[in-house]
Amino acid sequence: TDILEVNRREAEENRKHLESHGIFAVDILGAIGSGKTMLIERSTPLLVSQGFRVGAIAGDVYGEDDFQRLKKLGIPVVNLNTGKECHLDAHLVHHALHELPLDKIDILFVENVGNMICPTDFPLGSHVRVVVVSVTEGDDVIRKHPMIFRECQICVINKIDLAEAVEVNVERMVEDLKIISPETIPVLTNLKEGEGVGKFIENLLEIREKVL
Amino acid sequence: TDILEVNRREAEENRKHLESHGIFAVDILGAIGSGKTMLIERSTPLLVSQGFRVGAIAGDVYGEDDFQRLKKLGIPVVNLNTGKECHLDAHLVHHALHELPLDKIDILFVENVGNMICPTDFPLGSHVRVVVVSVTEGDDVIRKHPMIFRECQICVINKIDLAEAVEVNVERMVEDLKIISPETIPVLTNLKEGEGVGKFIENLLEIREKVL
Ligand SMILES: Nc1nc2c(ncn2[C@@H]2O[C@H](COP(=O)(O)OP(=O)(O)OP(=O)(O)O)[C@@H](O)[C@H]2O)c(=O)[nH]1
Ligand SMILES: Nc1nc2c(ncn2[C@@H]2O[C@H](COP(=O)(O)OP(=O)(O)OP(=O)(O)O)[C@@H](O)[C@H]2O)c(=O)[nH]1
Ligand SMILES: [Mg+2]
Ligand SMILES: [Mg+2]
Repeated sequence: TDILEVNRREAEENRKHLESHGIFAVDILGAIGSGKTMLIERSTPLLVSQGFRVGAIAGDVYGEDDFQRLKKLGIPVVNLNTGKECHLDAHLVHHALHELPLDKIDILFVENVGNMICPTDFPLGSHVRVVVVSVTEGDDVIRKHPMIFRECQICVINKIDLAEAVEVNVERMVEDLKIISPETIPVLTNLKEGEGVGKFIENLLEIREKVL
Repeated sequence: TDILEVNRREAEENRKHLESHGIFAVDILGAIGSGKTMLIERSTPLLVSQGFRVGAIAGDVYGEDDFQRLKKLGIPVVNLNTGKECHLDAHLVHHALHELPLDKIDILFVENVGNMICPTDFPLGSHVRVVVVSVTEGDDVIRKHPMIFRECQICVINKIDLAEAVEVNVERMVEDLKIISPETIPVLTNLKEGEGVGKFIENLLEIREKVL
């Protein structure tokens, strides 16, 4: 059978499972080191201060680095190692859901493996997909990977504090995004200083209103 | 049949084909935006000044950005788009070899698709594999992807000018490399200013002496 079809069915089941607990799930995608974990680290305190209970799944090929960082936030977290695969799939996420206290979570972040290609074809059952790119990857990163941007509702362009140092034109990146995927909302951030996180949360909660 | 076995056989044929023309092939791997193209852009003039004739294959999922940059170097270049795959394979490279003037090339760079996972399992037939990581990917990038470092003879740690800005400890990255793959030679670079390129070329030519 077609593995993408099997994955799509399991993703659908995950989504039903999440909705039965009133959970809004956010898939965080993007290249290696773009700032996916930092986005969760910066967003969590703001969401908690607004009364939301946050949980997370930390996906990686290997190791517990991200898992340990997210545990420090004091939220329920599960570590998911794929071993060799360059993307999470709905089956792995299904198992992780059984290890989380779903009755104590309103918003669940799922950090995918750092990769701009394969995760696109494997939806996990989340309500919204966020892709995080950093300016340090070069200003051609968006036009080189059109597929993933078309699958995501929000595109965080991170590390804007370093744009000059890598000689990258951020406006050019936003234009590329408009051409490739006009529906996707661009949010510019410097996650090291927490800049742009408010706008990210605003857009996220607007989508949550619409889907739940 | 096993696709990895088929790929291994085709890679072997590529290698024989290259050696029959006296070509030393260098596979450039690494994450998206790590500096793979820039490494070729910086290395080519130094190699040409030492009398070597250089050629290149520019691998990407989509587009001609890298191909156009390498063409500006005045060397023979072929563009290879994978369409959906997140890695080049020996079959694609086999076709590209037929489009290059092999009798006019001594050193061939093959820039792989930006990805730290899948390219590891698909050798292309080159004599040496170089992985380029940048400090902006975070200081955990090496310990998170042990497989690829064990397959590469040289590890370029690039963008060291930005280490402070991303709060990354470069010595820590070099230590991780020593633990994971003691044979792999670390070379620190700031490719924007061309720093470290001389050392990279030195190590590359030493390997070439041994294999050709
Ligand atoms: N200067 C600067 N550094 C940043 C910013 N965001 C993240 N970083 C740094 O970038 C590196 C990677 O950040 P992470 O949050 O680990 O990125 P990630 O996408 O989760 O990485 P992986 O899970 O390994 O793919 C770290 O060294 C951070 O300190 C930013 O906006 N500005
Ligand atoms: N500050 C700084 N910027 C660098 C350095 N090396 C590369 N860059 C910048 O990093 C970005 C990416 O460089 P590329 O050479 O395109 O990287 P790549 O690995 O070929 O990228 P892809 O082929 O898209 O995966 C560009 O904006 C470069 O200007 C460096 O050592 N220091
Ligand atoms: Mg992370
Ligand atoms: Mg490139």
